[in-house]
Amino acid sequence: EGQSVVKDEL
Amino acid sequence: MNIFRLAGDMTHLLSIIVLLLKIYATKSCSGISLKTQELYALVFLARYLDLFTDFISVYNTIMKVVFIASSLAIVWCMRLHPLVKRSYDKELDTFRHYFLIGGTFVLALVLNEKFTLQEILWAFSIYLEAVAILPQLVLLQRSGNVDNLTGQYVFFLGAYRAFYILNWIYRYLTEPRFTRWIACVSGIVQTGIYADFFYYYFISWKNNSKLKLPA
Repeated sequence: EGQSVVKDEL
Repeated sequence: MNIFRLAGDMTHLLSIIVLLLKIYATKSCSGISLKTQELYALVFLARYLDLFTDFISVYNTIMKVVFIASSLAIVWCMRLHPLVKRSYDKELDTFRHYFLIGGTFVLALVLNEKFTLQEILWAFSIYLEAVAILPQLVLLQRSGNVDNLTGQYVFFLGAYRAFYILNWIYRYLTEPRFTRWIACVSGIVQTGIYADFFYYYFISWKNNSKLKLPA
């Protein structure tokens, strides 16, 4: 866990 | 991807197209704050570092390239284009935007999702985007009358983040573990900064009068 959330937004 | 986010991205793209149209069609950048344009170029460069490392989708990659390229092109145009740069309101565009850069960077060092360079720069870009419009709004108040294209540019720029707030609400309701507090809170602050502009923009549209911001 702790994986930074994938930034799927612009 | 949901309709709110797509509407937000398209509105954002529209604001850039309107700005490019104004500069290209009138060969003038009067009423446009170079400082705001520089801040936006910095926002995109700091946020889209993952352009070459994380592939999300073709759409995502294309839009990132378009945003970076257009913001740099506008800064180049206002600084170096022989014809356009003459119309830059240098004496009106005096907002000390370096404070915005410093302040938001310190905030990003303190408030971020993870203390890594990429996450700190991402948070920095989110905070900086929230305040990047300030030099432009100050310039509009100083320059009194606002030409239509500039008014539309600022309006679409404010509207796009409002669509993103709807997108975050939608994702929060539909995706079990969706939390993006940094972007949400910053996006609400950003949209709030436009509130008074939206008010005067609506009044001028209702009265079909010229948009005037009180000094």
